[in-house]
Amino acid sequence: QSPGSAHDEL
Amino acid sequence: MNLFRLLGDLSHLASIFILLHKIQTTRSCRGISFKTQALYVTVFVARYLDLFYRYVSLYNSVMKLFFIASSVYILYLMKYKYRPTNDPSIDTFRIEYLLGPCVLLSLIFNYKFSVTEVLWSFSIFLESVAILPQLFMLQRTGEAETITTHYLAALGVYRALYIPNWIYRYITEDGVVDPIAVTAGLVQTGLYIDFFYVYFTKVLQGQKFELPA
Repeated sequence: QSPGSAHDEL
Repeated sequence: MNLFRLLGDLSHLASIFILLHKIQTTRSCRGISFKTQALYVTVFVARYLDLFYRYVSLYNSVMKLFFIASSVYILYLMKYKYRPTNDPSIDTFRIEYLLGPCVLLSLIFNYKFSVTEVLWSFSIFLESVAILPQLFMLQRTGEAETITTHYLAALGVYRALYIPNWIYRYITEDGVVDPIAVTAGLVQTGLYIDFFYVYFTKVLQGQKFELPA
């Protein structure tokens, strides 16, 4: 999983 | 994906359609800050570079492409098609005061010191303040067309809805939290508070958006 959960947000 | 984020994204989408509608129907970009729109292009390009190396979902990719394309199109409309209606003399916010600190912050706060991650952080920080030239312009002229205030309200709602989205994700995804996105997001939403106050107390009551002298 890439760091920073908001990476899958817009 | 949860309902808050979906509604937030749809509100973001709506804001762009409202802005396009305003420009096309009034055949004018009066009252719109070119600087803010240019900052949004910068934000989208810097952040959505991940289209090339990270696949999230079809929804995610389509939205990203739409946000890049529509923001560039809006710049084109302002700079070429409706150029005479764009008045740079009232769009005077110094964006170097935003860009400089955002570059610095992204170099310090990022999830990995790599080009793509620093650009991602930069885009998050820059988005949080990109509306300032627009709000500054509003403050300066003291009034706005109603349609322009709907555009700003939709943008503000989009940001506001991301906050319950993060709370929801924290609860349902086992304590997951993105400190950079959340901090910048809170700042960004905070910037709309003054605007929302006038919007709710005046525009939604059928009055014109006017700031007290």
